[in-house]
Amino acid sequence: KDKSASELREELNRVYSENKKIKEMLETVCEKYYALHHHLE
Amino acid sequence: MDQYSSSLVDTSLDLTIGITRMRVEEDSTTSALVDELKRVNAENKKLSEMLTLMCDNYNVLRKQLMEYVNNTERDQVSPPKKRKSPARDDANSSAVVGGVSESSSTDQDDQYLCKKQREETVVKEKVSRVYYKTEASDTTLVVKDGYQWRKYGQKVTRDNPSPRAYFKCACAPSCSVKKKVQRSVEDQSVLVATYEGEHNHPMPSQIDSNSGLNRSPGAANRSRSLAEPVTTIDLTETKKVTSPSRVDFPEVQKLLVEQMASSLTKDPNFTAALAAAVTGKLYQQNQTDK
Repeated sequence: KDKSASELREELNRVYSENKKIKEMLETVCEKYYALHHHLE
Repeated sequence: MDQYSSSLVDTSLDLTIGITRMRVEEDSTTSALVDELKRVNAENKKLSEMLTLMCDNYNVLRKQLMEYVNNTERDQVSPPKKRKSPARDDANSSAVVGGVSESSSTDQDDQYLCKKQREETVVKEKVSRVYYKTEASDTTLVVKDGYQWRKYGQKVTRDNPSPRAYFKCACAPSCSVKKKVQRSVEDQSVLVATYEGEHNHPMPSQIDSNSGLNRSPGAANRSRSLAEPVTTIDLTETKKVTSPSRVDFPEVQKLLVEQMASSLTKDPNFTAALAAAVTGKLYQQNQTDK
C-alpha cells in the first residue's frame, strides 16, 4: 500500500520477466519430456 | 466604485480541484498495478508448480529409459545374468533394497570368480608335458598322440621366436583338453607338447595310442618342471607305420616287440637275468642228457 506507482511498475516488470523465464523453462521441459516419451514408445 | 465592484476579478487559482483529479487518477493506476501484480504473481506460482511437476515426470521417465537401456546392454553382453534384472528393477522403489541387491550381486560375482579360480587351479594341476622326437626334416607342429585335435591358433612372438601351435581336443565336444605344441629350443628335432586338463573320454583309437610309443626314462636331458609329468615319445619310428588302422596291427605289434627288445637289451639288469636264465637252462639240459 505504501508503494508508489513507479515502484509498483518496477515490481511488475520484475515479475513479468520472471514469468517469461518460467514459461521458457516449462516449454523446454515439456519438449524434452515428450521427446523422451516418444523415444520410449 | 460600482464599476470596480462589478468588475471584481476572481483572484482564486482553483488549485484544489486539479490536485484532487490527479490524485484520483494516480490511485486508480496504483490499484490497477497492484491487481496486475497480484495476477502475474498468481500466474507465476502456477507456472512454477507446473514446471516442478514436469521436471519430476521428466526425471522419472529418464530414469526408466536409462534402466531399460542398461538392461538391454546387460542382456546382450551376458545372457546368464538375465535373472538379476528383477532385483535391479526393485532398486527403483527404494534405495535400501537397491543396496541389498547390489551387495547380493557382488556376492554372486565373487562366488563366480572364486569358482573360476578353483577351476583354473584344477586345470593347472593337470598340466603335463610330453616330448616327441621327430625327424630333423620334419618342420610341422603335428604330433600323433592318439587323439583327434582341432588347431585353433599359432603364434610367434619376439621373445619366443619358435612357433607354437594350439590345439583343442576334437574327440568329444565336452572335452576341454588343450594342447600346445612347440619345438624345443635346445633340440629342434624335439616337439614339446603341453597338455592342459584330462580327457573325459576314452582314446578313440587304441592302435594310435600304441603306435610307436617309446617311453624311455633315460631320454635326453631336458628342462622339466617338477610339477609337470614329463613323457618322451619317439615319433621317428612311427613314420614306418603308413596308416594307423586295424589292418596294420601285426606290423605295429612287430614294431612294438622290436622296440621293447631294444630297450630291454640296453638294461644291464635284464641282460644279467637273461644270462643267468639261459645258463641255468643249459645246465639243466646237460644234467638230463647225462
